[in-house]
Amino acid sequence: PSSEIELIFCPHPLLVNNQQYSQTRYVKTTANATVDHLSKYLALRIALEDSQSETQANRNMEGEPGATSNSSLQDVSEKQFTIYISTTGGQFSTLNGSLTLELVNEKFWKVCKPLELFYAPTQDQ
Amino acid sequence: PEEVTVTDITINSLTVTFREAFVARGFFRSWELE
Repeated sequence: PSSEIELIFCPHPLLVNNQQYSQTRYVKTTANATVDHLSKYLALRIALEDSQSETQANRNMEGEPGATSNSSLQDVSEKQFTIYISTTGGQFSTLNGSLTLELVNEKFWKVCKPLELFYAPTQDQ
Repeated sequence: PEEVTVTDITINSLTVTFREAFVARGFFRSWELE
């Protein structure tokens, strides 16, 4: 069984508008998860949260329960995110999708604290 | 934490489980040790 990794997942301070995604996420997963798993997880969570907000807004406007829009959920879940890690000098390095979080921890982080990563929508969408 | 969301993600037949909480305290072992 793979060991567990603790992650603090924040919006990229330079690439993400505060109003777009402001939530810091506290996440645990296994060390064999890859950056691609993390990216897919984020896309799914944000799509679900956006869809729930939209449904709530519909309820408030119409005064009755609204249905979740499957088409909008699909659209948003196709959104892709790039994952970054902070390096020395305030720079950010893009993490390759095939890297496992265990490798990221060993190669870039090296301290006994939750692994701090940043996310932003992939630029070429 | 009062609520933890559990989500499974599969890529290339490898499924991993993510657990997410609204707060770190009570969820992150390493913070509890500080």
